[in-house]
Amino acid sequence: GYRDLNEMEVNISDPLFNKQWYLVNTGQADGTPGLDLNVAEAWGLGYTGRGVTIAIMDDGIDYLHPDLASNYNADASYDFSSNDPYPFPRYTDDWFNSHGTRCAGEVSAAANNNICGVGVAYNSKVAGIRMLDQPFMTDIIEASSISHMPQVIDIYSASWGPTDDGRTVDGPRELTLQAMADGVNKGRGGKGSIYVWASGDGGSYDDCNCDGYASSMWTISINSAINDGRTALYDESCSSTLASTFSNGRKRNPEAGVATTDLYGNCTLRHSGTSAAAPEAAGVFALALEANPDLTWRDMQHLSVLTSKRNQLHDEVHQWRRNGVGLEFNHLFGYGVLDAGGMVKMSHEWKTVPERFHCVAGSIQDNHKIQSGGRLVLTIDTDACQGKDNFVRYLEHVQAVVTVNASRRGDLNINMTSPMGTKSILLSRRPRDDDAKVGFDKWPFMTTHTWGEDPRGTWVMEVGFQGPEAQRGVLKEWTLMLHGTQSAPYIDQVVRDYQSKLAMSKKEELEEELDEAVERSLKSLLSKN
Amino acid sequence: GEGIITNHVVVRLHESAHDDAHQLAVEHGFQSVRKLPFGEGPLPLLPPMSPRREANAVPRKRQRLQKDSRVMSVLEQPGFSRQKR
Repeated sequence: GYRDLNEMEVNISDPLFNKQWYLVNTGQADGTPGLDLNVAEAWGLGYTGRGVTIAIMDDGIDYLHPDLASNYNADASYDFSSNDPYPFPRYTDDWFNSHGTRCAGEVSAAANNNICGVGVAYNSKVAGIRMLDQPFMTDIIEASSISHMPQVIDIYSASWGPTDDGRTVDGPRELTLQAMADGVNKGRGGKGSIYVWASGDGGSYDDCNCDGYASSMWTISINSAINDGRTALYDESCSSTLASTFSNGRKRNPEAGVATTDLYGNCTLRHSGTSAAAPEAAGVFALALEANPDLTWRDMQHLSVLTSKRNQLHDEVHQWRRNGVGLEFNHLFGYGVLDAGGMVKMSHEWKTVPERFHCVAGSIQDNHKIQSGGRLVLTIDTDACQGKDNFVRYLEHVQAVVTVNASRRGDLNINMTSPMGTKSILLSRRPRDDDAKVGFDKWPFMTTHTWGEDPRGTWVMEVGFQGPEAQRGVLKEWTLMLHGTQSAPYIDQVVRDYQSKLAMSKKEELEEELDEAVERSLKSLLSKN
Repeated sequence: GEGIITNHVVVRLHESAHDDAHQLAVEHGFQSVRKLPFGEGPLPLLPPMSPRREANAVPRKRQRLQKDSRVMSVLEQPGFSRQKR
């Protein structure tokens, strides 16, 4: 279904543009032609991010950079590391504070000015929030950053988090949680701030469900592929990842890196690490917001699920699978690579999704032993609060709030299977995590893999140990939280492409609604007779 | 779990004292005060410009703030680490 690259005239003259394979992949550095963010189609339709502001929460931005200055939104910028309105990076001789400037270039570097490359949303505005460059992080700095000017800033991009050492379990504290909740409820005039998070650099030793920012329902967690569709060596994997973009990550070839702006007016070909994933995604979301400024934070997640593509992404460890309503996902890539063209087309005619409801589907509170060599299997039967005001019929996010302790936390492995048969890996083995004291205390393991499913029925959780030595543990709590809509979210959407996931999902919903209507009328007939 | 002492201080003021926030900050040796756009009251007091020396003075300042009748509560702000990706 891909269009020929030559069909898309992309008249961009910036010197590094041909090296930005994540924008238009013509096979640079042994890459796979066509494996990119498909921005050419979005730009061709006239969407370049006009009127949208993206904040880079990081170590600052070189707002004097000639490729960033014209798109810099000074009024929406602030420096919480030094408490002033000038988030210019602090100089170090190893350019340690180039991170934010590189991320900014991926979103908003200006086009056709003969400097460096171009941003995904090259006519958007970029704000700098300097908040990483102080001796220690505190809750108030994070909360202040995440709640900075929520009526002006549309998208917050974060390429940082708890230490990715494969032994940390950490997330937002009290004020930051309040700030996020306030942002998604009141930001952007009530449509909700869009938080984009790079899922982590811990590689196969870590699990991004242990990162409370990335695994939050309120953030869109983005992973990264390299230019030929393989995983980056530093990629973590987890069930809360929603979609993917690109970064370097496996090849020595400098051209396989991410080209962007660098400190003091320079350019770089080597922006490495999964940090590029978030700003690239933020740029795609900015294009979607230009196509439809009324999109809510939930609309953006629905659009990501529906328009992301498997394309030629390949994960050697986890298979691509389909969930109960036919949506294809992968444990590392989520629903696939973002497709800017597909997203802006669908955004343009998108009708905001119905109201969201929350249902505590069930809870197991007594202690259950976990032994090596066996698996603890628990089930929760639920009607998803049917018959009550908060009935959840079509899933968005699902959380398993779990309290568990073990003699070696890293050897724990938790899976959960939905009534429609979709198995999510909530926690993978983390061989470096030797914690035997703290465990997980009411930790909200989140999965996006059951998106769109009917949650009524039996949910199965399996807990076991993987590792060379015998371990023991106790699971003290499993509470199942369902989040989603009561009415079908896609039934009223306009379908243009009958091969699309939207078309498939809408057809599925129509059939389901018809079946249930027939069932209801039969029941009422029988009860009358 | 690191819980390192920092010179960041957050206070919740009594309703009646909200207008005195800046005055209170200056009296207690802070640069100014910043209102957060969420919640009802957490008002972070901004430290003066020399964070390292200030870090030892913070416990003493915190105690004085807790005794101030305009202050409802003082929220601890322990430091923890975050990593660029």
